[in-house]
Amino acid sequence: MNLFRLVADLSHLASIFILLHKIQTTRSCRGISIKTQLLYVLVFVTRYLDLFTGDFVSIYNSVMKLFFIGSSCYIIYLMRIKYKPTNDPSIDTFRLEYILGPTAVLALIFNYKFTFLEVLWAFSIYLEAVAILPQLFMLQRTGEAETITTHYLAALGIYRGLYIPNWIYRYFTEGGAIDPIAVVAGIVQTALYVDFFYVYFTKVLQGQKFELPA
Amino acid sequence: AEPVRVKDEL
Repeated sequence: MNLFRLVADLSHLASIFILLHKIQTTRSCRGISIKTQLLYVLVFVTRYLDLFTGDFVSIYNSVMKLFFIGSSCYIIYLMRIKYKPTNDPSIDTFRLEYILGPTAVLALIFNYKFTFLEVLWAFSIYLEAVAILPQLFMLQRTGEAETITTHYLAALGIYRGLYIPNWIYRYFTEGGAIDPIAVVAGIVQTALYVDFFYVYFTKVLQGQKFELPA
Repeated sequence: AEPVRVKDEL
C-alpha cells in the first residue's frame, strides 16, 4: 500500500458517502444515472468473487470489497424502491448494450488466464472504465448538475486519477511490476473525466453552478 | 517489465 492508493481508496469511499448523503438529504436521486449505479454493482460483484475463493489479501482489502458490494446494492435499493418517484428514466437513455457487449468481448479476448474468475475479473476492469458513461451522458443531456452531484463525480475522478501515480510508484518500487489490463483501462477511465474536471474547476470550485455551455 | 495481475488492488 502506498499513499496514492490509500488516498485514492479513501476518495472512492468518500464518493459513495457523498452520493448517499445527496440522496438521503434531498430525498431524491434526481440527476443520478441508475444505469451507471447498476453497472457498479456488476463491477463489484464480478471483481470481488475472490472473496469466496480463499485468496485473502488483508482485512482492509476484504472490508473494502464487502463495503463496495453492499453500498452499491443499497444505492440501487434507494433509487429503485425508496425514492423511485424521483428517478426519471426518460433522461437516463444511454444504451447499456453499447457498454456490456464490447466489454464482454474484450474480457474474452484480453485476460490473464482463460478461466471463469479471470475473465470476469477482466470484464469488471473494462466495465468499470466505462461505467460512468451513462452518468456523463445524462449530465451532457441536461447540461447542468446539482453541486453535490458534481462533488460525487469529482471524488470518483480523483480516485481513478490517483491510481495512475500508484502504478508508476509500484513499477519503480516492485521491480518493474506492471498490470497492463488495469493500467490501460485505468488510463481510459481517468481520461473520461477530463471534460468534467475542466468545468468542475472553472465553475463549481469558483462558487458557480455546474452548467455546460449551450 | 513483466505483466502481472496485481491482486491486492481494489
